[in-house]
Amino acid sequence: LSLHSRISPELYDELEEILITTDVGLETSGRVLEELKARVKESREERPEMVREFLKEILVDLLSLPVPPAIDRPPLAILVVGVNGVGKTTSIAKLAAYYKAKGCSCLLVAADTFRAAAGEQLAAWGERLGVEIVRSREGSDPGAVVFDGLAAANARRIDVVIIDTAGRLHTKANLMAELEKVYRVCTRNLGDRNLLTLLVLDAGTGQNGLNQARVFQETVGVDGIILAKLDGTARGGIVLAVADQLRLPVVWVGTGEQPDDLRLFDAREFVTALFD
Amino acid sequence: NLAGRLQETLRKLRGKGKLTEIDVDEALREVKLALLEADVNFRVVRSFINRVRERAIGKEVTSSLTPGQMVVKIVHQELTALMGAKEEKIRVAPQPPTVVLLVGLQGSGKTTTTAKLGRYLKMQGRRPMLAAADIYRPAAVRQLQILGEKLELPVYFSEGKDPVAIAREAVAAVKKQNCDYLLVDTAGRLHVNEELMEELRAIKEAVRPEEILLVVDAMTGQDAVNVARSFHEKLALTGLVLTKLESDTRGGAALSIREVTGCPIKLVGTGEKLEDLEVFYPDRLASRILG
Ligand SMILES: Nc1nc2c(ncn2[C@@H]2O[C@H](COP(=O)(O)OP(=O)(O)OP(=O)(O)O)[C@@H](O)[C@H]2O)c(=O)[nH]1
Ligand SMILES: Nc1nc2c(ncn2[C@@H]2O[C@H](COP(=O)(O)OP(=O)(O)OP(=O)(O)O)[C@@H](O)[C@H]2O)c(=O)[nH]1
Ligand SMILES: [Mg+2]
Ligand SMILES: [Mg+2]
Repeated sequence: LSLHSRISPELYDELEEILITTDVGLETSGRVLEELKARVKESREERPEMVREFLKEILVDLLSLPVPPAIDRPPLAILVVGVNGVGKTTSIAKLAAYYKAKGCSCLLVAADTFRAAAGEQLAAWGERLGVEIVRSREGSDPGAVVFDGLAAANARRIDVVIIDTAGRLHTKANLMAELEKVYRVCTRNLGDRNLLTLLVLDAGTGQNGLNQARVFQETVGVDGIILAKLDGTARGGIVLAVADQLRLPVVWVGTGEQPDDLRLFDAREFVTALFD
Repeated sequence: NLAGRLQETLRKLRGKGKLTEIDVDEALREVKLALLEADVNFRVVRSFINRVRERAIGKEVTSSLTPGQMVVKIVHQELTALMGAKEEKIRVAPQPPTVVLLVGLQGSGKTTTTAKLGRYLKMQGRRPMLAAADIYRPAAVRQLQILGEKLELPVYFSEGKDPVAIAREAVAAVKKQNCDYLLVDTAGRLHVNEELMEELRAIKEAVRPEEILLVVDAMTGQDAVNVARSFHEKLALTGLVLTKLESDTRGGAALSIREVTGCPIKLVGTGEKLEDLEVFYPDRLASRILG
């Protein structure tokens, strides 16, 4: 940021540029800037450097949505969803590593029965992490695999069962209908488990991420977001638009391709990085 | 919505007999918002608007009988010019085999696109071979092998070898099997991972590709320019593939990448099936971006 000697329209323009260039989007940026101007006026603040601090506070507040308590309450079923290639399967491996390290028994369910080598990919992760996996042959019904997976998890009293689904565009009604069916199979076969539905968003996604979140939330009631690939140069500002307009919390952040590249979302750390 | 407002502003503008600078600024502001909402890079938008404004207050508009219409025409012209004037073909090397290298960020669609391109070339009467040079991602080689089997195309892989060796050996295999195209699938990587970017440069040096295609997810946001610029500086890209364009993303990243690298968008992915690959038409994306 350039040095400003006083609070001016240029200062606000510069802050807006930061929000736009980190994919926060026009609508949420506009609303946040209005809130910022109001707060500056109300506080009678005259120091330009304080304006930036106020903005950070507004953004941290916006992102401080309650995280679903279920993440710490096994027995748990985690359904992982999202569009193609965002990082679902890899995030599942990371989640399994996380829960296993906490002493939980885990089971993976390979409910992506469509994409080439999807089952092999998850099986490879299972083998590497020492976590069992429930699979079926390619082309079979994902709902059936989920049913088998939950039955096995409940019979063996597994603490955390994590379900991988095929990537799908939110614009494909038939695929979203398939996902809704998978979700119903989950809710009807949980036993005494909590169900957590996590949507994976790619940190490099533009405004389409908001459409994704909206449609997935309408279809399967998303509880939280995994923001993957934050180790790139994209800042993941789309989650601010998602928090602002859909009130969905970010639960996890993916920072690489290895099993330990997952951490709990920290709003303050995230907002600081937005301004780096 | 923005697209509707833009159409309305441009419609009103077309009808005006005489334009004031306020009319022009108002219209350009709507164009700017539409482009930003479509994920076009902030700085690319700014320079684009400045170019259009310069023409809009110039003689071609002020001396026109329908200045409003002229401005709208300028916007469309500048957008289409930016996207590239016409479709661009996949190159053919002077001597076979033609090597094509597919590169890009994690999850952008490289492996699927490699197979799709193989199918596309086969339908054109070519004899492509695919090379599985992603040794890192679990079951990446399997993924390409399965797709190759579906298409009845040979897939080259060599257990225990590094990606540079695999690519080099694949070229030898292509010549032996009398194939005329080699499509090399590489691991997804961050443009800021120096070691992995160096690996790509080493693959390029080893097999001298005719085409180096950056595979980009059409829903990428403002960061697209950083990614494309880095890959282009390191490798001298020859083209781009935009994937997942059948989604409702406006695809503004394509415009930004084109502006910053000058690379032509050659192909577009329009679905998950192997037949979902099309030639890129620049004017179609221009109208899509403007809503
Ligand atoms: N750098 C980085 N790469 C990641 C991260 N998460 C996933 N990836 C990579 O992104 C690519 C896609 O990951 P997948 O887990 O296969 O994505 P997916 O959503 O399951 O993909 P589909 O099932 O095909 O829809 C792989 O190369 C992963 O290694 C992350 O946090 N950082
Ligand atoms: N809807 C849609 N999905 C696509 C398209 N192209 C690829 N995909 C999907 O995107 C996901 C990722 O594709 P991959 O080919 O595995 O991507 P990749 O770039 O090879 O991934 P890494 O090797 O991990 O970097 C898969 O689910 C593909 O089926 C497309 O044009 N449209
Ligand atoms: Mg997957
Ligand atoms: Mg791949």
